[in-house]
Amino acid sequence: MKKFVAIANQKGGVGKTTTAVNLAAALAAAERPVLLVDCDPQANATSGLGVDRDALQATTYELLLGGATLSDVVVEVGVPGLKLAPSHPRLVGAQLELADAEDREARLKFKLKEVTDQYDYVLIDTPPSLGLLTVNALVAAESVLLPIQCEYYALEGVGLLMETLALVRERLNPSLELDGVLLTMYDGRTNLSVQVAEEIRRYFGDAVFRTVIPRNVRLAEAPSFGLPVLLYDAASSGAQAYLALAQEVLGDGR
Amino acid sequence: MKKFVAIANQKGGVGKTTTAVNLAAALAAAERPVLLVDCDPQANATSGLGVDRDALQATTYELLLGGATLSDVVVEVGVPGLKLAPSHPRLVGAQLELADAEDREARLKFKLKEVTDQYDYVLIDTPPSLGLLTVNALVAAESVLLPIQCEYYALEGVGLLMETLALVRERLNPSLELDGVLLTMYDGRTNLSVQVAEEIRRYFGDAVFRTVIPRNVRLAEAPSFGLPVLLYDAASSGAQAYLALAQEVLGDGR
Ligand SMILES: Nc1ncnc2c1ncn2[C@@H]1O[C@H](COP(=O)(O)OP(=O)(O)OP(=O)(O)O)[C@@H](O)[C@H]1O
Ligand SMILES: Nc1ncnc2c1ncn2[C@@H]1O[C@H](COP(=O)(O)OP(=O)(O)OP(=O)(O)O)[C@@H](O)[C@H]1O
Ligand SMILES: [Mg+2]
Ligand SMILES: [Mg+2]
Repeated sequence: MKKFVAIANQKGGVGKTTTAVNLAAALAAAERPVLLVDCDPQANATSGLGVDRDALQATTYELLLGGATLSDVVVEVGVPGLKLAPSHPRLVGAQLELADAEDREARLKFKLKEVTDQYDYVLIDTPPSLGLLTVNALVAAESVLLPIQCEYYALEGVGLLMETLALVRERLNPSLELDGVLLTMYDGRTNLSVQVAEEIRRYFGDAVFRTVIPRNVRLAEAPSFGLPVLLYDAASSGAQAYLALAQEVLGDGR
Repeated sequence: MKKFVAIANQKGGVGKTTTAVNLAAALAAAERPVLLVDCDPQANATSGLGVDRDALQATTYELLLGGATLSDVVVEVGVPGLKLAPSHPRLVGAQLELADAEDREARLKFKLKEVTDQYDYVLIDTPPSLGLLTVNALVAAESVLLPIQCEYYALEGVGLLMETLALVRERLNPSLELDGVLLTMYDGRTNLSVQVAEEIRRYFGDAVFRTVIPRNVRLAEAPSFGLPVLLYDAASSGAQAYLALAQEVLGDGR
């Protein structure tokens, strides 16, 4: 895995935030310091790590639009080795407010230049759209990790997603690589999951991570406690899957 | 339920498209003619009803940007009483292409003026964002139906959603009403679902539909056959729930 990784898919609810939060925590648990950047106005990664978005002075909004530096924004989140650049719903305004700016697609990339060796990985969570915030993440990233839910509508969106990546590579970030495709919410008891997973493997081949994230209610419960699943229920199948994913990205030297 | 209804929630994957397709089919089955407008570039409602988006001359894109009229766009979908204004991924460009247009928020409303008595209901499916396409739907609509998944992150997004509705009401569509809040993907076996449902009822009171949509794999399978769940598996709990919802909106005279 590259150092700067965007977690993206314009299809909604496929497990982008769940992957961002839990992979970040699993990498930190493997003693690889991680910065998680929440680039979604929904600020789910922020609350999923127990941070009260309304109590913050500076967020990703101030980073992109307000002149804040990364060190103004970054907070601790009670997980050793993991820090967060939190978001806030006011980030919704970024698309319009940045519309006329010269460097509008490269704001995040510019601000992340401040990152030095204190982090081994920088993961960026994105909203379910192909707008300016997601483009900022794809320009700042060296590679992109694509969570794909094992269901029909998510499969359908893959074409649009790959076209967008190709466009970003052509015009804005020629070195953007595909880090891998992560199968999420997999339920081996349903034909649907099995068939969709097969289809995704046929389309992406080796780019699909060997680790598959099962549907596991513990992953959905953990955010209501403001905890990554590793700290909420380490023995759960969800936690074990994200630990395995961290090992896979570290071991393969992808 | 009003005649023109937007189905919206910026949180991704909460069941907007599943509700749009299956409520539309259930209303048509109750002999109330329905037009479903797919206003999402992902075009999931379009493929969920078996329409090949790449085989179409005119879609919502041409309606909003290309001078097509509604009758140029509308297609049959093999469900008596239900017609579709299909979408296509090229609609992604609408946000930028309409950015400078004078009437950019009211394009859809203007085009839907063509609707006469041939439809009792016009349902509009929207993407998971608060951008121009969703705003167009909220301006064209008389009321909005909010699907909310019974999970933590979906609950968190309610505040942002209500703020956006208030803004649209204040500036663009003063008569926009809340049609109701629909609990989706409810799984009574998990504490998470039960707790989130309680919280949503506490926040919204009577605005929550009595009908609750259960998590039911048949709802996720049906789109891969291009069918609403009523035609795929009418006896399933998912199909029964959307039939009950149709009865509730018709019976209450909401
Ligand atoms: N493997 C899983 N098993 C069970 N529930 C899951 C799993 N992964 C995610 N969830 C739950 O499914 C919902 C959608 O996941 P999540 O919010 O992470 O997706 P997302 O792609 O970030 O959504 P959005 O498009 O809105 O940003 C959440 O309620 C989350 O808790
Ligand atoms: N009640 C349900 N039970 C089981 N699966 C469901 C249910 N409702 C929706 N689904 C499935 O969950 C996924 C998300 O639903 P859907 O695509 O309708 O949500 P959406 O809000 O339209 O998503 P988006 O934000 O991307 O537009 C789909 O794969 C769908 O088939
Ligand atoms: Mg998310
Ligand atoms: Mg949808």
